Order: sequence, then C-alpha cells, then structure tokens
Amino acid sequence: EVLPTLDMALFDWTDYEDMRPEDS
Amino acid sequence: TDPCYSESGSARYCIPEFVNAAFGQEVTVSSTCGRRNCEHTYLTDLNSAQNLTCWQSEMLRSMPFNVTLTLSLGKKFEITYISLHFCSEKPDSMAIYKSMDYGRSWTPFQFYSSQCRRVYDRPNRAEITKLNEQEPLCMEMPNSADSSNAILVFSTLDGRPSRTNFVSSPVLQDWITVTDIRVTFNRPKMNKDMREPAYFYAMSDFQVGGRCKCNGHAHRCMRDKDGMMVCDCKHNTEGSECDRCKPFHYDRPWQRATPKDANECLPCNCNLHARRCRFNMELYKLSGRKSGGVCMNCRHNTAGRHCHYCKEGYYRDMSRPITHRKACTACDCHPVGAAGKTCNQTSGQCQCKDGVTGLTCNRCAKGYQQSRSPVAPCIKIP
Repeated sequence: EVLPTLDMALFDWTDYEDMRPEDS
Repeated sequence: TDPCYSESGSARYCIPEFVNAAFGQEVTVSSTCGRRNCEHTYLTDLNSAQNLTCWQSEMLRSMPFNVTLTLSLGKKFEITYISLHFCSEKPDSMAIYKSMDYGRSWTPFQFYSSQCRRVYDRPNRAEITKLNEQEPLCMEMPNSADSSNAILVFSTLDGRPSRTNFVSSPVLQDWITVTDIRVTFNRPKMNKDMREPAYFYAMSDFQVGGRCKCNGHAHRCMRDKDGMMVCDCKHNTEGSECDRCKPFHYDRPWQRATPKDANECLPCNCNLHARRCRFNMELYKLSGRKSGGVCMNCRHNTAGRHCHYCKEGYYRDMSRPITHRKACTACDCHPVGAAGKTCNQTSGQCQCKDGVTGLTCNRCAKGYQQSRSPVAPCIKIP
C-alpha cells in the first residue's frame, strides 16, 4: 500500500504563520 | 634512479656527497699584505703542491697580533673537519668559532694555545663526556713534521663519545652544524732571537670537509631561483635543510631520516575533501604514534578529522565511495512532517513527528490521516 504524501495545501497556518515554509 | 627512493619506490635515507665546502667560497680577512680587494681566493682555490698560492697577513710588529678569517658557506653544512694549510709556521694561539645563523651569533669550536688558561681562560684538554659534548676544547698546537708546510686539522667529532652513534645524537648533529667559520689567530709563535720582531700569518688552503645539511631527506644541494643554496628535498619535506613537512603532509611529526627509517612526511587522509590539515600531538599519541593529521575545512558536505562522514543535515550515499564529491546527500526532511532538518547520517532517516512516516517524513503512517494542523500533521483515525 502506497501512503499518500502530505498535502501542504491542506494545512491551516492561521495560528502558525511563523512556522510556515516559504514554498507552502 | 633517485638515491632517496628504493627501486620499489619506498623512501630511504639519503645524503649529499662529502665535499670541501670551502672550495671557491669567499673568505673575509682582517689583515692582508697585498691587494685589499682580491677576496683572498688563494685560501679556497685548488690547492696544488706544485703551485702553492698563499694568503699572507701584513707584518705585525707589536701586540695585539690578532688576525681574523671568516668563511661563509652560504648554507648549513654538517662538517667533520677543518683543515688549515699554513705557508708560515703555525701560530701559537688561535681559536676557531662557528656560526649556525649566517654570522649573527658565534660560538667557540676549538682553541689551540701553549697557554690555554692564560690566553683563552680554558683548561688544557678538558675531558669530554656525554654531558658536555658541545664544549670546545683547548689544546696545544700539534707539532708538524715539516714546519714549512704545516697542516692543522681539527676533527669536529674527535673525542666526542656519541660520535659512534651520530645518527641518534641531536647534540652532536647540532655541534657539527655550521653556516660560517671564523678563525682567529691571536698569537704567533714567538722567536726571542729576533732583533726587531715582526710576525705574520700565512695560509695556502682553508678546507672544510662535510656535507650539505639536508637531514637525510636529499641527496644533493642546488641553487634556488634566488641563487641561494638549498637542499633538493624529497620524502615530502621542504625548507632549505628539508627541515619541515610539506603542506598537507602533517600526519606525523617531521623527523630526521636515519639509515634505518627514512621518516618521510606522510599526507593527511582527507578522502579528497580537504586541501589543508594540521598535526595534533594528542591524537598522534592516542593512535599509537601512527596518525595525527586533522583535516581542515572539509568540503562536499563532509566532516570529521578525515572528512570521513557527512556533516549535519546530510547523509551518506552508500552507492558512492566516501572519496566521491557527492558522497553526502542533503537530508531533505519534510518541513512539516519532520521534527527537524537533520537526519541519520548513514541511513538518511529524518526524525518524524508522531504519526508521520517515510525517509523524509512526508507521509502519514498507517492508521493515521492528515490533519490541518502543521504541529500535528497526522492524527490517529478514530
């Protein structure tokens, strides 16, 4: 079984803007 | 063939040939009877018994009777004898000095006098033991069978206990090392019958027997681009006397070569990732005196004293040898799924957050699903 890779678009960065990678 | 290497290519002890180091060298004198600017070549020219050429001092009618000759060899030599051929009767008192720093400082080498204590404040024929092998002796001027062609030979190692074990005696190696020699005539042999005393010193030859000092790492000396005499260094050594290791050859400390061991300088092992290294004595001792080189500025994302592992944030690509410039690959840890940017330096496994899996921590583990929180990107499926 191939596990799906993390989808960066699904993350909610509202409370974690300082952790957000530049390319997401 | 290179005398410094065996036929199989291994380093071996080598030394320049034994020569008269004074031959053709300039002598500076404090007194001369003839032309002032002749450079006194008669002292160091070819000494032929059929055509004896002499230097002679001016006539000395009253004290002091001091006359000095200074010979510069232009390079460090290890000398075993100094031979002076006189055209006159040998002096009563004379001293030989040596310099190891091109004439900046002088130390006595040998004294000759019928009155050692009075003239030089030295005992006559002091005993040389292993404790004072670098002490100059004072003795009476040896008699010559033929006073018209008298020769004085000073053997630098004569009577010194460690001379039979010279290769392992740094004291005697230092004792016979010279760059310049100074001979000072202090008192001629007096003749009481002379009505109007007048003395002079005269010499036909000034010989210095020895070898260009290269510490066993060169078989010849030559002129460098500046015209200075230097050793033609081998065994990864450099310096005018092959007295240090070449850059990047600091895996063990520099040593003089001996007939038993060439002690060549060895390159540091940096796996082709560094151009510079330094020597660390502590590591050398810990390795059983085998290796003390520490690589500096490891490149290609490598680290360690031999640039033998990958630096933080990189892991070893085992499909390539460590010497390959791409032997270390970036960890590439997922910016959300991984707990940091570093990975296991051998496997490349990043440290994953809870519920995250994969080499780079980019997937949710079985039984987990992606959340919207970057802090806990994978949560257990209810």
